[in-house]
Amino acid sequence: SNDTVTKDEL
Amino acid sequence: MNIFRLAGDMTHLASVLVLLLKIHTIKSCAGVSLKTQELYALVFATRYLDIVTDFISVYNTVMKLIFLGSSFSIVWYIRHHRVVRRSYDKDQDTFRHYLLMIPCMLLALFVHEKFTFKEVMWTFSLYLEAVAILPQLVLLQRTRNIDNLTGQYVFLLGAYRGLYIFNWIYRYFTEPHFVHWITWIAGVVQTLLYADFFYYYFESWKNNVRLQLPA
Repeated sequence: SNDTVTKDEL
Repeated sequence: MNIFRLAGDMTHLASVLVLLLKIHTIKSCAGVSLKTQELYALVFATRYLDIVTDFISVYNTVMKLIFLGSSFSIVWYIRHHRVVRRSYDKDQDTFRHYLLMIPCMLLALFVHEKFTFKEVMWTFSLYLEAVAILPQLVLLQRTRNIDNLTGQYVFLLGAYRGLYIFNWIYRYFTEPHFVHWITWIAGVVQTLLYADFFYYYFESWKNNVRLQLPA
C-alpha cells in the first residue's frame, strides 16, 4: 500500500 | 530503520532520561516547565493509540512504553511528589498551553491524511509536538540561571526531531513509499522553534559560559 512510512516511526 | 532515525530515537531517549535523572536524583524540577511535560504526555497518548492494535516491532513497542511511562511519571513527579513539587515554579510557568491544544486539534480536524479517529489523533499529536516546547522556552527566558541538565534536556529534545528530518530525507530517496507532507512540515516547524535556543546553547558552550537566553 502507499501508506505513509511514518506510521512505523515514534 | 536507518542511522538517522536510530540516532533520533536515542537522542530522544537521552532527553527523557536526563530529565528523569535530574528530577529523581536531585529531587528538583527547577527550570522545568510542567506545561511542556503535560503537552508531551498528551502527544504520546494521542500518537501511540495503536500500541495495542498494530504491532510493528519489539523496539517500537518498547520505545513507546518508555516514552509514555517517562512523560507521565515526570508529570506525576512535578505535580505530586512531596519534595519535587516544591521546586516547581508555577508563578513563572504561566504559558496558557490549552491555547496550543485547541488550534492543533482544530487544524487536525481540517488538515489530515484520513478522517478517522486514530488518524486525526495522530495528526493532532504531530501538530502539538511541534509547539509543545514553547512553555519550556518561555520559562527558560524567565529563569535567569539555566542549570546544565535542563539545558541538555532541551538541546537533546530539539536535536531528536532534527535527526528525524534527515531520516525522512533518507527514506524519501531510498524507499518507494512517501513521507506525508504533514509530517515534514510539523517536523521542520518544531526544529525551527529551537533555532534560537540552539544558537545560544552553542554560544554558551563555545565561550564556556552559563547558558542564558535573552529575555
